[in-house]
Amino acid sequence: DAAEHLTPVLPDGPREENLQFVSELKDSSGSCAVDVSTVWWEADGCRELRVVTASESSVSLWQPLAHNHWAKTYTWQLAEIPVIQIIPLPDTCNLVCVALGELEIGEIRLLGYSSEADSFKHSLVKTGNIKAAVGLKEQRLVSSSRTLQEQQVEVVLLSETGGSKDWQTLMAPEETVTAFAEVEGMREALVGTTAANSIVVWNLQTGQLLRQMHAGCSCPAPLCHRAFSDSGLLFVVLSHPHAKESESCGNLAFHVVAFNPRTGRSRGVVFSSPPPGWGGRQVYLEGDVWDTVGAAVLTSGAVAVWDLLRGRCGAVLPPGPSGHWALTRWAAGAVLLAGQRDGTVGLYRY
Amino acid sequence: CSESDLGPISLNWFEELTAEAPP
Repeated sequence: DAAEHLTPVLPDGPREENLQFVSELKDSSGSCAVDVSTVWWEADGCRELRVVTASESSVSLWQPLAHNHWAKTYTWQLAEIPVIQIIPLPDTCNLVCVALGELEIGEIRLLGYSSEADSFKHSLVKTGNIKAAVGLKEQRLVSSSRTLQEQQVEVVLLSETGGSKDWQTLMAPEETVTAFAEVEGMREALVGTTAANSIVVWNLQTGQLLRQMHAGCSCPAPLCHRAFSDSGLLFVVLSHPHAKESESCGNLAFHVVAFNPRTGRSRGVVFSSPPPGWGGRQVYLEGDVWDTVGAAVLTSGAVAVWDLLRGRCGAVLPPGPSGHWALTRWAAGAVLLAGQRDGTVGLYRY
Repeated sequence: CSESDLGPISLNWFEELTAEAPP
């Protein structure tokens, strides 16, 4: 019913078929789902992509079976502090990183499997008043945390067995860092967004803060998802959670901004806005970016997918019969995961 | 984006900013 109302207002007609249903899994534990992700998992010489689901008190690993079925293979119980999110770690295997806390992240743990001991385990990586944490390539984790006096920005090198091998402190800006993104193709370059609407650029090897620039948008507190450098310009994909429509800031979901790191000047390049919904305006709640596509959960309970380089909404997944979508994440190979609070996760090919 | 919008562009911006930034 929702799809019927939604598709006629999409700019180029109905495009729900751009999302092809692949399979579904459902956690029947009855606990409220807080996040979903995927992880490469190697067992018995076979490496495969598995789904990870998180509730407040547990994190579960799901293995693909024949005929698009899924089986829960293990559950880590984390009863003391609630799980807030799963932190994806690119190019790692057999490791799941989770953030735990009450309103903010209080600690980060690695969940893994020890083949020597033939047992699942978890280990503490970091504690503190953590504002943002993002997994980087080559088993690195960057985080920002605050004490009363100062902010600490730190990169931890994780070991294969789930410990921390080494760390590097980055020079912290005064403003709180809310998100990080590696600059693709530049191993030592990292960007971050701040709560005061800035883009920060670091040298990961030296820890130097190279540049702090205005994010080039009046929407408050953007989050960075991807960054790449081309022809001397730094392109950053930003999202605007809970952005309200106003004269100064349109109803944006994602936004590609070009920065000249030499001058600090910026210009918005492509804007991706939520399609109008059947009940009026829809606003971006949360989302994820993979390659040149962005996916987001909107206030209507639908998931929308955009071509970020054209600013075009390419598909809309209406709320399911059992409820609204609450989470959306990309997995390798243009597979979209959409999760509901009741533990249902749908996998779609885009 | 044209160069006039964003100012002079350098392909080596990362190395240049690293050399100029406080250690």
